[in-house]
Amino acid sequence: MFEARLNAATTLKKVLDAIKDLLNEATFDCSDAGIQLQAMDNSHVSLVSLTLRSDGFDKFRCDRNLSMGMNLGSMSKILKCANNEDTVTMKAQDNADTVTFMFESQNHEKVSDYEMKLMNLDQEHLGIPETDYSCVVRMPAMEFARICRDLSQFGESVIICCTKEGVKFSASGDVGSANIKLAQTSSVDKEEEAVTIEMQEPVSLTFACRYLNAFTKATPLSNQVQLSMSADVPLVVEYRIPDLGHIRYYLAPKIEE
Amino acid sequence: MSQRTITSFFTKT
Repeated sequence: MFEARLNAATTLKKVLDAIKDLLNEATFDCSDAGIQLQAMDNSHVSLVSLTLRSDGFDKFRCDRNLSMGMNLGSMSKILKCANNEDTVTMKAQDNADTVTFMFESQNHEKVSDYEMKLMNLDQEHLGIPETDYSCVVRMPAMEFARICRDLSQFGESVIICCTKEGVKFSASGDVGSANIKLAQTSSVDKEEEAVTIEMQEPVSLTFACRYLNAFTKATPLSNQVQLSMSADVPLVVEYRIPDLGHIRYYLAPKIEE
Repeated sequence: MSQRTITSFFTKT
C-alpha cells in the first residue's frame, strides 16, 4: 500500500506546473525514502529530476517500492480540481493499475476523490555523474525567469558567461542583441535577493531559450534558483522545494558546428 | 550552433 499526504495541495500543484509542459508522462518511483522522478523531454535535450522526501510529507507510507507511470496532463487536470489549501492524499495498492487522489477542504465539509489509470512506461534511467562545477550561481528565481523571458525575444539561444565579476546573459538575433550583467551582490538584507557566485574558473556556455523558459515554470516553488555550469557539460538549474525536496533540470549545451 | 542531446552526456543505467 502506498499513501502520501500533504496538508496543502499548493506545493504538489506547483510541482506539476513545473514539469507538465516539458514532459507528457513520467514514472513516479516511490520508496520509503520518498518519491523520485527522472525523465527526459521528448527531444532528449533536457532531463528533469524531481525528489520529494518522505519526511516532507505529513503522512507517508510505502510498504513496497512502487513505480507509477503517470500521464502528467491528466494528473495536472486532477490537481486543478484541488484548492491550494486542501489536504491532498495520493493512494495506490501495491500492484495497482490506478492511483487515487483525495482532496479534503480545510473545514472537512468537502471531500473529493479522483482515480487515474496508471501507464506502463519503459523506464530509461540515466546516470548523472557527480560533477564539481566550475561555476555555481545562486540568484533570485524571479530574476532568472525575467532574464530568460526578456532575452528569448532577441534570439533562440542565450549565452551564459560567468566570471568572478559576475554573470552575463546574452542573446542576439534579427531584432538585435541584448546583454544582462548581474554583479555578485555585496550585502543584501534579505538572503534570498542575493546573487552569489562560486567560481573555480570562468565558463561560457550557450543554451536554447525554449528549455530555459520551460524550466522557469518552477519559479513559484522557490525564492532562489541555482545554476551550475562547467565547460561542455549540461547546465543544472535547481529549485529547492522548502521542507520537501528539489527539482533539477539538466540542459545540454549548444556547441559550435 | 548545434544542439547536443542529454543522452550524449549521461549514460543509460
